[in-house]
Amino acid sequence: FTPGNPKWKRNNLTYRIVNYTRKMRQTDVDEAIEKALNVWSSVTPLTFQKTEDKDADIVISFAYRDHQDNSPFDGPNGQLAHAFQPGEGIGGDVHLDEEEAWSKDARGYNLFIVVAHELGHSLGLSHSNDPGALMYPTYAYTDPNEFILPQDDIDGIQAIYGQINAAVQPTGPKTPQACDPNLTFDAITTLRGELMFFKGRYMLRKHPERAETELNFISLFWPKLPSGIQAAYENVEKDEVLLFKEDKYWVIRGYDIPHGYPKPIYRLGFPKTVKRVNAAYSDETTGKTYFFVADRYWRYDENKKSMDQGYPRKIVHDFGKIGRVDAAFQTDGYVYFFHGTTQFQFDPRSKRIVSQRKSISWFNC
Amino acid sequence: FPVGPEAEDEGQTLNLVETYLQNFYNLQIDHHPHVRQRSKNHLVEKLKEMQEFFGLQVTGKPDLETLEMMNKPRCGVPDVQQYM
Repeated sequence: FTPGNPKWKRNNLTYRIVNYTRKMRQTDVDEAIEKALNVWSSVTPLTFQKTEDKDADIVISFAYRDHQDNSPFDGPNGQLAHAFQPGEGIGGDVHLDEEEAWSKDARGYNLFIVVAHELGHSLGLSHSNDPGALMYPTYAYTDPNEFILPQDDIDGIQAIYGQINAAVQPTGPKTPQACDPNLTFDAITTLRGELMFFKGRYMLRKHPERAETELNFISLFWPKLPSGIQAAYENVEKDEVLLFKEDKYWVIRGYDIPHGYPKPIYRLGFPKTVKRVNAAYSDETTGKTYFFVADRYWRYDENKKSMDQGYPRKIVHDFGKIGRVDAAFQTDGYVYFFHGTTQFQFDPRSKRIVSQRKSISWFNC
Repeated sequence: FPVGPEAEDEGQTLNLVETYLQNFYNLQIDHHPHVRQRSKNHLVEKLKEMQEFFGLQVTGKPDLETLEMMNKPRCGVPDVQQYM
């Protein structure tokens, strides 16, 4: 919260857009600002009415360098924008640095994301130190079509203006904590000697030689990838990682996603009855990749580029009682299966589960 | 003598750190020589405050991770101080 707990005395607020950036179409700017206002009005009793009146509560403008508010902008990058806490005059106003590369997508800086953040200040919020929060100080791209206001921000703004008048309150994504014993994963893969644990729009990155676990947005590395990845595996020989969501898959090579992805999973040989893949791992010694779907699994030959005959087979027949597989990866000759907060270590040579542990055992908790 | 590259880097780093902490952590700088040591301590305290906020290792030194964070594009509103 902002010291002094400034807030607007009424819920129906007005806003005015003073000018526009040359970097975007005017309609795209209007749309981005409207969407940003809706981020906050959809979780509080606040309403925002556009006006041309000079004394609008929230005045939004693009400004250049020293723009007479004692906080000059610094040119491209660095400080992108700022806003003032609720109050008369400059209070509530949002200033955007005209020199930034504003956009409606992943290029440069997404106007919607930045305005939504600044409006948090206009309503009385300060910065959050939750790296997944909208009110975190540094810029992080999220596809506007996938954006959901994080729980940290919902809690903050509702503490100032209360909840909406609805039976079911909106909730938002919580930032995964590496040492949360209840942490589960959507997908896991090795990647050039590191481990990548996917969860919602996040990725926990663990390097075997480093003690701490790095938390990043998936979009930081691959802006075009969706959140909620469901399966992933590395083809070490081709230095590729394949990521799966619903009935599509992407190939990533380092930071790049080659042209033509996503592709339908049926290209790999799945029958149309399969709608999504729960987990996958690849055994680089045999060139065989294992795909887990509900209680069955397929085996794919990376060299022949086709599914092997005699599949699908029951998971329980060949891997034991590991239940439905959320995520899997292979390293140091063992396969690690994740089911909820439990992890099974499987020895493909003896075809037995050799140990069981917590899902977060890789994070030095 | 021409400033060596490392000394130049050091000057740039100090400038980046001071500017960042002034902008976002309300660092007050006093360049009078007789209060230099106190200013230096003040800067270290503010640097620790910033590292604490971002969940970095609190070293009081402008290490790589801290400088990386300072170079990230961000909002111009301070992290710790009323913004009027």
